[in-house]
Parts: sequence; structure tokens; C-alpha cells
Amino acid sequence: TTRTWDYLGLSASNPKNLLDDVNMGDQVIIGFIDTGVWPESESFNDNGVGPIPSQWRGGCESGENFISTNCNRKLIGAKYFMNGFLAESQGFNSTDSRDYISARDYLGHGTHVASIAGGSFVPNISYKGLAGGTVRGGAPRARIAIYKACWYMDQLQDITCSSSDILKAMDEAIHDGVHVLSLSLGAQVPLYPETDLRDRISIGAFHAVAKGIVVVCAGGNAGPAAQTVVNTAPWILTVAATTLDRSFPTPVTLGNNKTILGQALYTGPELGFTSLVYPEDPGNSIETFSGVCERLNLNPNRTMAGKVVLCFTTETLHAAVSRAASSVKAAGGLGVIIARNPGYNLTPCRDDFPCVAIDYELGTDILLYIRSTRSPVVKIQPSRTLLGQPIGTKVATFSSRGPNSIAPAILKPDIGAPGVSILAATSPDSNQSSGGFDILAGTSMAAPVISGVVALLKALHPTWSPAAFRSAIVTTAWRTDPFGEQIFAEGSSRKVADPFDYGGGLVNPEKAAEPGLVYDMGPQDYILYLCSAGYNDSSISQLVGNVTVCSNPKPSILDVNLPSITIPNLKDEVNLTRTVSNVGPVDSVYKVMVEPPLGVQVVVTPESLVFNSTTKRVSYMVRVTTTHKINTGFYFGSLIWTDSVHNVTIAVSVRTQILQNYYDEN
Amino acid sequence: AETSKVHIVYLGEKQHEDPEFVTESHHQMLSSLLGSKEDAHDSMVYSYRQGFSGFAAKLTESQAKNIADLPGVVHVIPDSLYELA
Repeated sequence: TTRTWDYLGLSASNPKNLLDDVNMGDQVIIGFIDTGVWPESESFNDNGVGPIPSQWRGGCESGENFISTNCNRKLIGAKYFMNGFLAESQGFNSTDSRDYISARDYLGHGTHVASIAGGSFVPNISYKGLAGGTVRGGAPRARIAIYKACWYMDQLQDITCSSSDILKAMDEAIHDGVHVLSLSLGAQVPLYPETDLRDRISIGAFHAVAKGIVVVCAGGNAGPAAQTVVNTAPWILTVAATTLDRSFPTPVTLGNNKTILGQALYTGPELGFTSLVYPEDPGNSIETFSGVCERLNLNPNRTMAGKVVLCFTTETLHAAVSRAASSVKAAGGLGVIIARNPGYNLTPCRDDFPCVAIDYELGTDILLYIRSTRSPVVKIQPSRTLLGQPIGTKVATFSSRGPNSIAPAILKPDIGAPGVSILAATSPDSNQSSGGFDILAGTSMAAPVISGVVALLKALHPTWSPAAFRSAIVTTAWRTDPFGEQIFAEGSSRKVADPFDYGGGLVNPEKAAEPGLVYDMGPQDYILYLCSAGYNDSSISQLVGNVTVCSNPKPSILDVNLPSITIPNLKDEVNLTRTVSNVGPVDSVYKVMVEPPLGVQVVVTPESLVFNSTTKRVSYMVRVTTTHKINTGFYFGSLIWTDSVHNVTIAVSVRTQILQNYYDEN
Repeated sequence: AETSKVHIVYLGEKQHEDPEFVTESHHQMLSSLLGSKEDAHDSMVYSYRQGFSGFAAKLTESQAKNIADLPGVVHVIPDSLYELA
């Protein structure tokens, strides 16, 4: 967060911006359902924070190592829920567990996400000298309410969150009066629910949204494969992870004086020129050699002892790096250079062991050097922090992608936000903590960025619906980085990002504050979605609490009033409707501009929209036809309404399917 | 004997403003299924009663199927685990 807000244009030093207009989100309450909080963290100091908002009905629950005075005017609520977890985890022994049987955070994940969204200013923080600056939240004055529903299982050495506990936490948060609910959680892929309402988070979110609460969820870390995005209900704001314009170049100098800049969070001493090896069979040996990072342990120790080891891996998760580092360290090696595709999950190797990541091209350069000399050597210097250009913005490899596997016509993810190498508060118990702060990566970190932005927007527009906030964020998002350069999406090969990578694009808070028009949605719109998704009348009536009868024939999912148009099965012609509400100057005239997807015709009627004191909502029709003669993939375009001040942009994603319900592998 | 597992019985929007009343209705639904108030109390894990209506209870597969057929029940879904993202 020492870079996030400057990068997004919400710097505290800017003379006039959204931050100041709304007193940094002072009266807004953000709820977090996660692993709890470390209340003593500087990120939750309440210096300069006013009285607790009057509508707050929550509380500060005591428990192990947690008393009600741990809360304050910043951290205004803390509760924990574990009945479901206990019912399902017979082996759990709360006396022996390292986790705290209270809202106190053992792992640090909940503390991290809460400080990203709403942390107070904490100046002069860095991660052992890296990523230095002021740690702060998107809405530094917003209030924080913690609902701990995720627990550390010592036996598994992992965290689990039982859905019945999450639902109870949502139920309580709705009662307590939060304005924004932030969930950096995801169902395990492959998805269980074949419909949104069988997904537990979606159930609680439906009722929260119906009561005006904005629900922001992580999109999941199962990318870059397609159709891996989770938390896909249309009433949820689903977040993808992008990088910042910041990296940590780590100089690797070869004996031929060539210097390569790898990436690492290496803060140990310089490793002077040291023998360099790529473990491979010299040709006449009967022993096993392997230069694959996950299989370095197969090499004889003498191969790696006292040396820096080069290895290659197809893995992008950090596990491969840490496994390689531990194999080399166990053999007495002094460092490891990992050639891989980008994983965007830099993590320091334990005990400041030098582990540097590079790509295959640079790895091959080093391999060439190793094979070209009798005694190859290498020097590794500590990592540095590099800000701004020429660092480009990418969608992180791990960020889950669309299309939405439950309903492809509902564009997911909705928006992208920085979620890579984010420095924020953590629990001192965390083994990566450096002075109570840590650098983490994941859509877990991207979601609270959006929660913080929504908190500022909520303070500016307190009467807007959750759908209006989503629309404002989506239709004003950057399709490029803040400097106008294309955003690439990391994947099996790097490509220009599209709506299935980052939804409307990279969040642009200043523009979202005054979007001009919004694609608003209320109960009727969600009912339309449920009818189109095939829910029967009695279930929907139960759901919404009054008798509801779906129209016959049932409505088209394409008419759900989203700030996007996604047609996954265009054959001949499709007609759909969208309705926009004017939230800008009362007398406004908007004209349409269409950038159609390749080979697709998009006709919008009318071509201009006139708003005045009596006309605040206007609908328009869109007719889409294809000229393609084959089943294609998705092509992307845009539909923009402009009054020359606001450009209300929605993505148009169309896939032609001449042959429907058809799968091919040709 | 069938093992019981936590299931979420989702009833949709609350039908009553008083949370106590809502919770009592959950207990009645459960005891009508399990046969006694004591069994219902032992089985109940949570009553959802603020933002929406429903409850979490330890049920066997057949009990889950039976309760799914009761009027007013939108879904009965087994508890599942979420992970940090």
C-alpha cells in the first residue's frame, strides 16, 4: 500500500482529490470476514478519528488474548464464529491450537486485508528496506469491523473457513450496520454450485446487497486458466489482481561481466562471485542429475554444495521457488536462480537465502554461459525497489479468469486492482512478518483495494445502490495503466488484457467518483436474473420475501442491466436492452460511440440520450448480429455514451456459435 | 447409523422482524423433523435471523433430504470449506 494509492491517483499529497472530499471515508464502516485482526497494529490506531458512527450496532467480543478495550474508534467491531468449524473438525483442540479462540489474528491475512482497505497512515515502513513509504488504506479514516470465520488447523498447517461460519458472520454484519463487506475468500475450484444461490457467499451477499451493503469479493487465484473466476453472482463485485508499477530488480552478475536483473525480495548481504552450476549429467555418470527446480533434491549434494544453482521450472506458484531453495540449502548450496514464467508472488526465501527469479530467455543465457566456461561464477546483490516507468502493469498470472462458468453472459471478474507485492500490516505471529508488516500477493489483496475505494465513493454518494457503485467503478476503469500503456495479462503467453482478465479494467477512483451515468440494478433486476437462470417462482418468492411470478416466456439473461454486454452464443441476431440513470448534471445529452467486436455488427437505438429534471432514467436497445461463418472465440469491443466530459464505457464481448451447445477440440 | 454433517437450510428473506421469533421458527422446523426439542437443540449449529432466514444444523443425508421437501425451504446445502484468496 506504500505505492498503491499514489499509483491509483489517490495520493494524500494531491491538493484536491476524492480522499479529501470525503474526509477519507470517515463515516463509512467496512466489514471483513477473514482470519481476524491484530488490534495493536499501528494500522488500526484511531488518532484523529472522530466518534463511532451512530448507526453502528456491532460489538467487540472478548476471547483468548482479546478484550473489548482492544477495539477503538477505528477498529469498532470484532466477533468470531467457529461453531461450523468445530462441528466439522473433531480433531481441533482449542487448547493446543496456535490460533487464538477470539477475533485475534494468528496468520495475518485478515490484518493485511483490513489495513489495505481502511488502515490508518503509518509512515516510514518498509519490508527490510524494500517497498518503503507510508502504509495506509484506501479509506484511511473508514471504520473497521472484523468477523473472524477462518481458523488455523495445526494438523493441516492450513486455514479453513466453514461456509456456515461465513454465513453467520454475514448475518451479523448485516445486523451490525456495515456499509461494505469485504471477503478475500473463495470456493475451492472446481465450483460446487451450479447456480449462484447454491454458493453460500452468494446467498449471504444477496441479502446484504438487498439492504444496500456493497459486497466485494476476491476473484480467486486459480488463473491463468479460463473459467476459473469465483464469487460470480451478479450482485457481487468480483475483483481481479493486477501488478503495480513497482518491481524489485535483483542484480545477478556473471563471470563474463554480464549483469541480469532478476526479481526477488532478497535483503541479505551481497553474495560475492561464487561457483555457478546447472545440475546435468556430465555424460559418463551413473548418478542422477536434474536441473528441474522441483527435483533438485535428486542431485548428489556435492553437485550443489558451496555453489549457486540454476534451475528451470514450469511452475509459477511460489512453492516451486521455496522447494528449490530448501533443496539447495540442504545440500550446502549458497543460492538459487529460478528460471520460470512470471508468477507474481514474490516471497522472500527463508533465512534470507538468495533466491532470484528470471524468465526462460535469461535462464538460457545463463545456461549458455555455464556451458561456455570451465569455472562459471556469479554474484548476487540485494534487491532494490524500482518505481514508475518503465515498469508496466499486468494482470497477475494467478488471477482467476472468466468467462463466468455458472453464467457466461454475466461478465466476471468485474474490475482489476493491484494485488501483487502489497506491503501492509500483518500478525507478528506470521513467520514472514517484518516489524508487523508483510508483502503479500493474491486477489485477497486486490479485493480490499476496491473495498477501500467503494468506502470513499459511499461517503460521496451515500444513497447509491451497490449496483451503482459497481457500475461507476466498471464504466470508468482504465483500459490502460495510469500512464496510457497497454495492460498485459500474464498467461501461457502474455497477451493484451481483455474483459475476462480484468472486467472493465483497472479501477480509476477519481473517475468513478463522477461517472455521469450508472447502470443501476434493484430487486426487480435481480429477480429478472433469477428468472432467466431458471429459478422457480416459489424459490424466488421465498428469496425476496414477497410473491413473485416470472414472466412467460422467461426473460433473457442478456437483459440483466449490467455495465457490460456479454453474448456467449450469438447465432443470428440478438436484441437486448440497457437502462442508464443520470447521476451527473441534470440537463445532459449523451451520444453513443460503438467499437464493435471483429465481424460483429452492433446497432444502438436511440443514438443519443437526453436527460433533464424529469427524465433521469433512459433505456436503449442494442441489436447485435454476426458476419462470422464459424464458431469463433470471444471478440471484444466497447459501447460508450459520452457527453464529452464523461465516457461511460462498457465492454462488449461476443462469441459466435453457429453450432450451439457444441464442444470441439479440432 | 448414518453420520451427520453440517448442512445449511436456506429459507430466503426473513418472514418476521423479531430475531427471537425467527430463531424459534427454526427450532420448531428442526424439532418437527428430528422428533424432539432436545434433538433439535443438539443439532442446531446456527440460526440465521438478521439479514435473512435459515439455519445450520448437523443432519444426516436422509434428514437433509426430508427437510428440503418442507414448505418454505429454498435450498439445503452441505457445509463446505472456503479458502483464503
